This record gives sequence, C-alpha cells and structure tokens, in this order.
Amino acid sequence: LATSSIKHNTLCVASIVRYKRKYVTQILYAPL
Amino acid sequence: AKEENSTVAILPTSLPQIHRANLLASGLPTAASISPLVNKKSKTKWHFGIRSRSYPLDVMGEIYIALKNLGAEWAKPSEEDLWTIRVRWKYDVSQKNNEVVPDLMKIVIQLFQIETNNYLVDFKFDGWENSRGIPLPLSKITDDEMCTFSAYPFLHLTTRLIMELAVNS
Amino acid sequence: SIEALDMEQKLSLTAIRQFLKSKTSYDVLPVSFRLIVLDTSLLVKKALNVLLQNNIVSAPLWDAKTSRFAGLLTSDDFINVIQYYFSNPDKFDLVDKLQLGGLRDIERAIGAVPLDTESIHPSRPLYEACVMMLNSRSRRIPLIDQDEETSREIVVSVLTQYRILKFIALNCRETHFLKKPISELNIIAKGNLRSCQMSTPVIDVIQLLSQGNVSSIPIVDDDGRLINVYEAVDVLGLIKGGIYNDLSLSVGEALMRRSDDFEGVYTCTEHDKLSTLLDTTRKSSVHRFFVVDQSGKLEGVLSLGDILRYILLGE
Repeated sequence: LATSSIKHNTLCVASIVRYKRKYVTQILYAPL
Repeated sequence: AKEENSTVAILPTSLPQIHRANLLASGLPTAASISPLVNKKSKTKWHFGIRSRSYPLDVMGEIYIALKNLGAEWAKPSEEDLWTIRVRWKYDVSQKNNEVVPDLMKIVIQLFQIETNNYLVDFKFDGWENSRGIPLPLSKITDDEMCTFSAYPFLHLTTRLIMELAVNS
Repeated sequence: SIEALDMEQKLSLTAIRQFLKSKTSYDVLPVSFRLIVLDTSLLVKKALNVLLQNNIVSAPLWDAKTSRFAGLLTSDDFINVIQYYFSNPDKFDLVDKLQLGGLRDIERAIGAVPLDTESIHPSRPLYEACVMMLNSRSRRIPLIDQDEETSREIVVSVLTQYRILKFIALNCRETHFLKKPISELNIIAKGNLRSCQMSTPVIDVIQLLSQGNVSSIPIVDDDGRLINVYEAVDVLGLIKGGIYNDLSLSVGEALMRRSDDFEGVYTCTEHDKLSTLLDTTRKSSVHRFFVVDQSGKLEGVLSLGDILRYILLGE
C-alpha cells in the first residue's frame, strides 16, 4: 500500500496492480 | 513530410497572457482583481505504508485497538513474530442473487524498522475467504489473465484503518 | 485527380476501421498508467481540489458501500451544481457540504439529463468502444472488468475521444491519405452556432453549455470574428475561485481564471484536411477545431466527436 500525506482532510492511498500485461496504479481519494 | 498548406493555428487572443492583457487594456475595473488559477502540479509524494516514530509496542497496540474498533479479527500472533498481524476483515456488500462472493478480506500488517526511532507500518493484501466457509471456486482462467484484481476494496479498508489510527492518535 | 483523392480517402477509412476492429480497448492503455478514483463520500469541493491538483477534468467514482463503480465525475456535474446554486442562492450550506454521491440529486433537482453510465470490457474490440463513445454524453467510456475472485467491478481506465483519435493518429499511417478538404466531408457544425460576446455574463454562457449539450461556447466580436472560447472545463476554475461571488462576472473576466498552461484555442479553415487535423491531435492536446475564414470570422466548429464519427461511419 502506498499512502500520501493527508491534505484538505482527504486521504489518498494507492497500490500498483498488474492488469494482464500492463500496470495500473490505482489511486483512491477518500474523506478523512 | 510536412503537411503542405495547413492552416491549423492557435488563436493568439485565446492565450491566457494575451487575453488578460487585452482585458486589462479595456479598463474593466474587476479584471485586475481576478488572478489566474495557479494549477500547482504539486507532485503527490508517496510513502510505503504509514510511518511512525512512536515506541514499537505502542504502535502495535494502536493498531490492535483500531482493528477492534473496526470489527476486524486477527490471528493470535506467534511468539517469534510479534510485529506481524494477520487480519481478517468482513467486507460485506449486497450481492446479486445470493451468489457466493468471498466477503472476508485478509490483510497482513507488518511493522518494519527503517532506522532508530523510525518505523513503517506496511499493509499487504492477502486474498479473500468467505464467511460461510464455502471453498472458493478454483481460478478457472489462465494465470496470465488471473490478474483481474480490484484493489479498491483493499484501498477502502486501509483508508478506514488509517482514519481510525489518525482519529485515535 | 478528384476521383483518385476520393478513392484514396475511402480506402484509408476502410483500413482505419479494419485497424479499430482488430484492436481492443486494452491495447490503447499505456504499459504503465495511473487511474485516480474518488470515493462517493468525498465532498464535491474536495474532489475539485483533487482534479485540479492532478490536472485532470474527470474521474470515476467508487461506492464503498456497494463496492461498485458509481459513474464518472465530469465538468457537467460542476455545471449542474452552479445552475442549482444560481437557482437556489439560499442553499449555500447544502452546496458547500455536498458529497459526490449527492450529485444525482442535484441533477434531478434542476431537471438535467443524467449522464450515461455505459461502460465496456477492456477486451472488446476498440471499434465497439468507439461506436459506444459516439452516443455517450460524457464523451468518455469507462473500461470495466471483474475481479476474478470476488466478481467485484474493477475500473481499469476511462477512454476518451481524444485518446482514441491520438491512438489512431499514432498507429494508422493511412491517416496521412485523408486528403479531402473538410469542407467536402459535411462534418463541420455550422448554422445556428451558439456563441457569445466577451461581455456576456458567465452564467448565461453556462446555460448555453448545458442547454446545447456542448462542451464549448465560442466568443466573437461585433464582426463575428472568433476571439476566444469558454469551455466546460473552465467551470472548474470558476468554482475553485469561489463561484458564489463570481456568477455576476462577464465571461471575459471569468476567463482571467484560466491557468497559464492553457494551450490555446485551435482554429483551422475549411481547406484543411483530416490528415493535418489528426497530425495536430498526435502532437498536441487539442480539444476541438474552430473553423474560421481568411479574416478570422467564425464559420463553424469541428469537434473530436465529429471527426471520430466520420472515421467510423462517414463516406
């Protein structure tokens, strides 16, 4: 899991996932 | 080859600097008070997991309390590895025509020491189980296509845990 | 000769369509890319910060309660919020605390046409996604797959008209042989073009965007010469700047908000060819082409959707 500093009370987490032969960095923004 | 006689162009008066100069020259009173949006491309700075400078056992205690508050369960840690928590977390969604969808997410939470007084809590997705103990259908497609994995449920649960830790601390 | 030009155009279109049928939407995806997704419980104003911070104008929504994709956030949603607030200035608090999950209620409250939530599997032929794109109001097609273990939806990516045209321009050499002038292709939107002047109130321009289901309104001077364009995505800057006191601004003043990295409005004349326009798409992030005459007078507009429609179905 990758995380970034909480800004504007918003949390941002991500994980890099292999999708078939490509790589997606799926990033989710959620309220704190 | 260069496209012959192309008349594609960028409209000069549409460039922000020129538009602004034209508007200010027209003497509009409010124009001077409107500043352009500074699209600061603040590059998101990423970290692995979450960092902590607290005492290791305190960190572990905070995590167990947060997990308990969130209704998650965990395997009893082994004596030799106090710094790893094997979590099982029920994430139930209204499923269509009661198909057997795994609803127990497994996550491994591990504390690492980066340097003196600097620790890292790492979260790792560790597969699914279903609460009715029905064995999961074996993956029927080739390994290569296996990777149709949605990270969003994992990302969602970790945000809830991080929020709980942030709020508690 | 005219016949040779015609024949070349037809053969090129056939080859490009064949190419689109031979590829999948998955093929358009870069080897490594990121996808920003917003939780539906996020506040609209926070989501705006996220879009601007990441220099994007749209993002898929994810509903944690159902663990499912919940549609796309686009500039249309922000236009709906502005129109709702303009009609209900006393509802400042509600707008300020509005969550992304509440945008559908705003849509209903102002009677806006809901955005389609059509999506397609990444492994389907790219041609299918293109045809679906033509009918999509949001001008975007989410690529959705299913998590193999849990059958939950995965938002893999979102295809846009621009990305498809750029993919064609980069991979189909036949685009160089589309040499007929666009005036002969019957694809330029002319006639009753919605336009405005620099002094037009920005709220009137936003109404024009919404009623006409268009993504830009040309700004002309007294002689009908094109001087600028107000785009739907400019609304994000308006809200970011605090729309609540800016709705009385003229569209010229509202454009003062545009950030300096705006590339400018692309123009062409009806003598230009699709080969040139697609080459421009390959090199620059163009949103559409405004067709002007020698003196700069506005004659029509050629959107990316018009170009894509011609490539798929024209001739």
